[in-house]
Amino acid sequence: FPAATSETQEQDVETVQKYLENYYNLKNDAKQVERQRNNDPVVEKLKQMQKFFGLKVTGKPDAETLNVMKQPRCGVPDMAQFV
Amino acid sequence: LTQGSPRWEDTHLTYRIENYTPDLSRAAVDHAIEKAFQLWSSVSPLTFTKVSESQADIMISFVRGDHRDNSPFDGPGGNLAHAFQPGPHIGGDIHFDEDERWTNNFRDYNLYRVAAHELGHSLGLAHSTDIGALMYPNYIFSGDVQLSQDDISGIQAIYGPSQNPTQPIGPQTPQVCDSKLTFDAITTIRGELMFFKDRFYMRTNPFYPEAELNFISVFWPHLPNGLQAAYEVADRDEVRFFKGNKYWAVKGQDVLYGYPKYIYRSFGFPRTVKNIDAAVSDEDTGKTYFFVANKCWRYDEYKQSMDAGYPKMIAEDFPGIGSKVDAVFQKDGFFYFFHGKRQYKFDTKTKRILTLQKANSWFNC
Repeated sequence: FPAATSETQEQDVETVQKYLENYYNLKNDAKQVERQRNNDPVVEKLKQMQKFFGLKVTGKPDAETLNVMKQPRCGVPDMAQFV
Repeated sequence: LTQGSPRWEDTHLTYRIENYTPDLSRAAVDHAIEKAFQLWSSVSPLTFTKVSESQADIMISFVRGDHRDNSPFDGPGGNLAHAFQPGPHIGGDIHFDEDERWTNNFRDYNLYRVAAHELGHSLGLAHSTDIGALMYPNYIFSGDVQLSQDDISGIQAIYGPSQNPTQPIGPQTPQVCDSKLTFDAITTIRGELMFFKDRFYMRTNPFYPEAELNFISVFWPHLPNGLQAAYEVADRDEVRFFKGNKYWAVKGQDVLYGYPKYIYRSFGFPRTVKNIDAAVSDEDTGKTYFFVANKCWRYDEYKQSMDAGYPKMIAEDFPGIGSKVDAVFQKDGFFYFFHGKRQYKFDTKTKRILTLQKANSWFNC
């Protein structure tokens, strides 16, 4: 998992994982992203999400990013089809 | 637009509300859903007809947990609702999470607001990165539900313009690094600076380089949009917001009881003054300056009365800053005056302008 800050709690890790699966297609794309650039798919997806919300694109689950992830929202993904 | 640009070929669509949440009366649910449809039909060639039986293009239901569409809901909070892109069968359908509390007011979550968003998906729109757009993914209720220009451009890109003779336009969200950015009001607040424009506030914080932009209603749901002036009385931990001939006082996020009040009664303005352009309170002297057109008044916060000899022309007390002020605040003893895209740093002791900057110089652009 990306080198998250030390105080990132266990549930924050889970929040990030679940959020990226729900709204940024993490699971389905993971293999593809890994193959292409041998990158950690979570970091890539986290950067996508941070870019979408105009946050600082760090690839790390900082407090601002976690705050956005915990806000109530629409269930339709931001980066994938919903069919 | 949704990937693949799905759209309805027929622009006359039907919808059916399959079941009702117990949180609201049936009439309130019907009304909220109907208003959401009207929002989109008013800016496009789309028309919507409510049917009570059989299959409709857009089927609307309240469900909870796993409701067999491969996208289970998650209990209270989190995921509020979802909708499917245009197409047959489940295409276009809208599901609201029954584990939420649905309301027709400020309390979470306003059904009309969420329905307007989900309907955007049913018609072919995806999420927007514009925080002022209805199609922004996160729930923000600013008190009124209106399509932003981003929403209107999106739906018209799919279905073309409305048959409305006057093309509808929507509000644009301010861009903090737009060099043409101007402000309605600016105030200090508990050591921070807050800039106001239309429905939005902007603020910087030392820990985060990007300026934050969000709806004013996030902090003060009952303040009006389009504030005209604001100032802080720091030793009372109070901020006063002005619009028209009224003003509100807040302490932190709480609007103080008994507001809004009239500026005539509280400050002694003549009735000819219809609104305040800008205001700032000098922490060192307890004198508050109000700017109205090309004049300024001075109010003594301790005596709670206007000083004699006012109003004066702005140029008498503040030479060089021009004859109109949009906004003003005090920081480190200096006054910062804003007019259009310009910002003047002014030394009230020497009555001299020290620097001239762009209005958005505080946003690290």
